[in-house]
Amino acid sequence: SLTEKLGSALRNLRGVGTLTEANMADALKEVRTALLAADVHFKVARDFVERVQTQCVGQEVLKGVAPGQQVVKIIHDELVRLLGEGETNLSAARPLKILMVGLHGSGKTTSTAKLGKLLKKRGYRPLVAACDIYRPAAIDQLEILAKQEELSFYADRASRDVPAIGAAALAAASADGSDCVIFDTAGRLQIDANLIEEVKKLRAKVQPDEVLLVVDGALGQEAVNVAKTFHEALSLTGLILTKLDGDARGGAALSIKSITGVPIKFIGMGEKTGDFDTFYPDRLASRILG
Amino acid sequence: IFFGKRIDADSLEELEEALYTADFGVETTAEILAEIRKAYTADETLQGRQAAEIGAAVLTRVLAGAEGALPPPATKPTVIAMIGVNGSGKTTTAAKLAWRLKGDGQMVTLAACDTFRAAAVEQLKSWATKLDIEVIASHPGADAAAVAFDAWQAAKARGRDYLIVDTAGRLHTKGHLMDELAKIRRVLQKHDPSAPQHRWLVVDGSLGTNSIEQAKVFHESFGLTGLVVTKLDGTSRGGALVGIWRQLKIPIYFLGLGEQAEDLQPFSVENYAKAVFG
Ligand SMILES: Nc1nc2c(ncn2[C@@H]2O[C@H](COP(=O)(O)OP(=O)(O)OP(=O)(O)O)[C@@H](O)[C@H]2O)c(=O)[nH]1
Ligand SMILES: Nc1nc2c(ncn2[C@@H]2O[C@H](COP(=O)(O)OP(=O)(O)OP(=O)(O)O)[C@@H](O)[C@H]2O)c(=O)[nH]1
Ligand SMILES: [Mg+2]
Ligand SMILES: [Mg+2]
Repeated sequence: SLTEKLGSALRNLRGVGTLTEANMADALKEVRTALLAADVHFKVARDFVERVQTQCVGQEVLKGVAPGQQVVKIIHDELVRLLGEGETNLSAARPLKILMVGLHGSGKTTSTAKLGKLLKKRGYRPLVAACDIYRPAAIDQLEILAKQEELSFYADRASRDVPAIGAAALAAASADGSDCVIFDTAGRLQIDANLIEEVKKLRAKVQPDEVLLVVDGALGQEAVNVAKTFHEALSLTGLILTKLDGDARGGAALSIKSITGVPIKFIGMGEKTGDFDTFYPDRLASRILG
Repeated sequence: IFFGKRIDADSLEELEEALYTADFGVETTAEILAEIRKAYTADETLQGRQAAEIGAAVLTRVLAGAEGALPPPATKPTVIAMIGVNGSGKTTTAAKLAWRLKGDGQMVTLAACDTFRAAAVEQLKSWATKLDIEVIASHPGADAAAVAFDAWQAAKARGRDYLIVDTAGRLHTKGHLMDELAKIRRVLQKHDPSAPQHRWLVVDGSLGTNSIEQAKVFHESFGLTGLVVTKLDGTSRGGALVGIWRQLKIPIYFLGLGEQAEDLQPFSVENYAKAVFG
């Protein structure tokens, strides 16, 4: 574990003076390695370690506490602070409009149904809108999930105009008394100019209160470029981290949070629509540190 | 005196960053850097070259033998099973592969063995209709192994060359889902001890080093004979495939480079090395 590795790197410091750049060098290398092994972005790991160094240097080595544990606590607290920053609640707007975006296969459609289920529990009357007109049976997938969760559903299988489908979904929602609309969209690469343009037009058309980037918890180093581009195009309001029921460490979340500042709002921890929860920074911090 | 030049610190830093940002991960990055240091000292043809050229040359050597190539079907039907974690691209890859084999003049059947996820069968059926390829499916909630067997029987009776089995996404951390895979294999083996002849892990190329862990666990439980890395039309470079190759020696057959039927390319070590360091 990282605590053990740091303990070994700092074993000469027991109850002796202060933490310095020199006597922390090996320990900080271990922290950087732990973050990189957790798929934290190369530059984010470096910047985080520098920040930790600044916090640690000059601190008294506490008596009765193993130096390794002392440093891990500083790191853990800094991670929790970083990960938990920002508005982690959903907009209080009513009707509430939420746009789900992200790379292929990240869990958007499933998370749309999960979020609908969660908001229904909170007293909303959600409608889920099928705005993925490309993937074979994407509309069927959302329709089945909507039926399963007893959520209102809107789709137009004949339309090739995504912003128009979005507008029509809003009209359908106001017609049937739904006070929350969640728009599921197609997977898209951040470098696909046409599809980025499409989702920008959809955003402009439906004016969502939340734009949530759905990210696979195991996403690698490109998490930064992906999130940056989506953020610049759409002004993201939150992140959903999925598939955390696996054993990926989830470093992409730290990378995205530190570079874009977009708050993490929800996590997906399973394939069932109930496997969804609001985000707790201390759990993710422990997971990233391994 | 004749030990050759040492590669300089700046070049090594440059290479280290290139490897990390390509998702090679801690272990593999350290190993490749060690290989680069060794090779640079011993090989005069590398000395004085740009860091990128050295990296590509060494990576090419590291990946020697990693290109998988499908031999002509020895048994009829030769079964190719697509397995992997949720959302990696199995269903799309199954369709792409079926399309490619059909284009080669092979008789192909698809088996819709994801009986769990919403509209999984519809998704594969939609592909099958579009590509005019036969698909065998059952009802949602049916036993995946039973569907695999029905599809195998049908493919055998009709003299098909290939049966491509699409399976449900499953995280490698879920023992009961890994057991389901083992059951699919046992059921097929009862009727053909060699089936599925090809057991391919489909890995999302945008993921980090967790793909290496995925491969280890799937290999332990199912025995992998091949790898497909998808979504490399994005900006990720899929570096986990190098770790998978080094640790498990599983050949890489194809790369997924898009969402259409033709977006499946045979894996080329040379092109990949260039993509990582280019
Ligand atoms: N284990 C697990 N699986 C998940 C989770 N969220 C989604 N999935 C699964 O991941 C796969 C992909 O989910 P989808 O909802 O289809 O992903 P998507 O982003 O809509 O995919 P595209 O529309 O093709 O871009 C499915 O098999 C889901 O059941 C999660 O939190 N845990
Ligand atoms: N850009 C790109 N998208 C891909 C590629 N391969 C698959 N996809 C997309 O990734 C998403 C998921 O693909 P699927 O084939 O449904 O993945 P899967 O592994 O069968 O998913 P589950 O069955 O839910 O586990 C879809 O939107 C596909 O179009 C690829 O090579 N490039
Ligand atoms: Mg979807
Ligand atoms: Mg599938």
